[in-house]
Amino acid sequence: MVIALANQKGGVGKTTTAVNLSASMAVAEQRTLIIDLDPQCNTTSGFGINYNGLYAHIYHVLIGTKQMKEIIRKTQVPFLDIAPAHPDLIGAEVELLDAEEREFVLRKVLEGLSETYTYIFIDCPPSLGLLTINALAASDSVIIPLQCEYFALEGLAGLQRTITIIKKRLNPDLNIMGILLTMFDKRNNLSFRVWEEVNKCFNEGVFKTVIPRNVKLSESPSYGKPVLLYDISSKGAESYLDLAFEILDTKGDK
Amino acid sequence: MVIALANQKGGVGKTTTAVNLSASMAVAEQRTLIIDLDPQCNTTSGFGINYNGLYAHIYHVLIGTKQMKEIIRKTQVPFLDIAPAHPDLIGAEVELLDAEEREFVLRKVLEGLSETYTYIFIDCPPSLGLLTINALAASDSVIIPLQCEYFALEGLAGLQRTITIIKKRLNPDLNIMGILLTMFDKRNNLSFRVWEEVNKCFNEGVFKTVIPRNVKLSESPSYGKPVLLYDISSKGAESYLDLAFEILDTKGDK
Ligand SMILES: Nc1ncnc2c1ncn2[C@@H]1O[C@H](COP(=O)(O)OP(=O)(O)OP(=O)(O)O)[C@@H](O)[C@H]1O
Ligand SMILES: Nc1ncnc2c1ncn2[C@@H]1O[C@H](COP(=O)(O)OP(=O)(O)OP(=O)(O)O)[C@@H](O)[C@H]1O
Ligand SMILES: [Mg+2]
Ligand SMILES: [Mg+2]
Repeated sequence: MVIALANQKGGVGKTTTAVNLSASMAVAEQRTLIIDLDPQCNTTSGFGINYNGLYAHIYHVLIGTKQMKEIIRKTQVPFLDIAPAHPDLIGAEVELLDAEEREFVLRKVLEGLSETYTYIFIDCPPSLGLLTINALAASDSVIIPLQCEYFALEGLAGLQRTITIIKKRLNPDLNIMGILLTMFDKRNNLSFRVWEEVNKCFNEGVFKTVIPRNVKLSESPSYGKPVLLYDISSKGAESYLDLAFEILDTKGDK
Repeated sequence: MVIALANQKGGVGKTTTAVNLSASMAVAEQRTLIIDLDPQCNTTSGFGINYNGLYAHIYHVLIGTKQMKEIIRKTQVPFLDIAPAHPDLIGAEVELLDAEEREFVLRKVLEGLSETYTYIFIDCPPSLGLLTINALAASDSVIIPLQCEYFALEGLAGLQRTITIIKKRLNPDLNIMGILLTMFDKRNNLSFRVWEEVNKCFNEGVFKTVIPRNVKLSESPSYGKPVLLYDISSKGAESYLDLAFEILDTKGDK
């Protein structure tokens, strides 16, 4: 199953979810691959990989000079591999414009990988450009991380419209797996207002698991590791393990 | 003076700074214009404007069907006008690719406006695409909002490289007015680590004013007003007024 983490709103927890949900799935012994499709390379550095040292990364695969198996590497978490990014990806947005079937470049290179990996996660940049469109065209499902803030709520309707268009034109099988509320702060009334509003408007389209604001989640990337290797007892680590099991329970994999 | 708020990292406080710094400059009786160049339209809604009701906005100006003076409107703050955005702006990234001198479209339409406005602020989207490049090519200075978080710090070197390239190729007068630390949380050690690191590496290129994490700043957009109209006594309102006076003091305007 291919799952994109997408939201054009910036800083809502796409990368934090990609890194920590993929690690939690691996801990549940699901063969997992994480693909970093953001030129910022935050997922790549979240696993302690320095993009400067990379001679093979996702940009090479998108422009066709390397295959996926040449760029995939192990992470420090068993059952979890990564396809790292590089800042060269910035060029891919323009270079892909002239490619044949430019929206399906990623989908084509992922063919066959579902035999090796049960879950493939794709971390997207904060925009609706060709990189994110490629991710949505290649995915079975999309998880929408949503910060418990006003601006994040405002952007939701626009994002849903975009996903509907992608579903109609590029990928009829794409479904929204759920909206994931992130950085929930129980001291802050706004978090409760956003929680109520989202649950009212989207009903069962919202994950029961809510990710709290937790400093260990923002510290762990500076140590180059997912939070469950940095501080397994933290609320941050616990909440992403809960999310992994919520997904596994609904999918029937135990 | 034209000032861009830019950083490809998402959620670092570009919009919050654009809205509240422009309002603070207006309170200091400086004729100010705020331009929303982000298809998310967060600056536009931060002033209570619903983009659905707009028949004239910045997209029309970029594609050449309207002039700036036809789209500029007053805000609820005296001395502050706004050039609002609309989601159609998403299309501009691709449509501008074929335009003549596509990086200078905004610069050309802003000519002459500096006679009416002492300060013109431009809120940018979280990417380094043509919209942000247009903003940087049109600006005298750029303010880099930087969240006191690890991923934000990581992206800084890349952003500086981009600004150097823009300066060399498109706009030799562009200078970095300063790095603005945002969402500083004195309960969180990471904030102090980022503050030390940034001041060590960039020295006088960092504003003395630091914006604290303050719930009034994230609540005020849901009431469609800058924080100084929502809660003038809040730390959030105070810090943006301090920033305005720090800029005015260095520029010599009192
Ligand atoms: N639950 C949380 N608690 C505390 N901090 C968090 C949490 N989730 C994310 N963060 C921090 O907030 C910032 C934004 O999160 P993140 O970078 O994951 O968002 P993003 O959507 O991937 O951003 P971008 O749009 O730039 O790709 C990061 O510095 C991250 O460490
Ligand atoms: N100092 C602050 N204290 C508390 N909340 C803040 C502060 N600054 C910004 N916020 C909130 O954090 C979120 C991100 O800020 P903002 O939207 O201004 O960032 P941005 O860089 O413009 O994001 P984008 O990259 O999506 O354009 C918003 O919900 C905003 O209300
Ligand atoms: Mg990210
Ligand atoms: Mg913004």
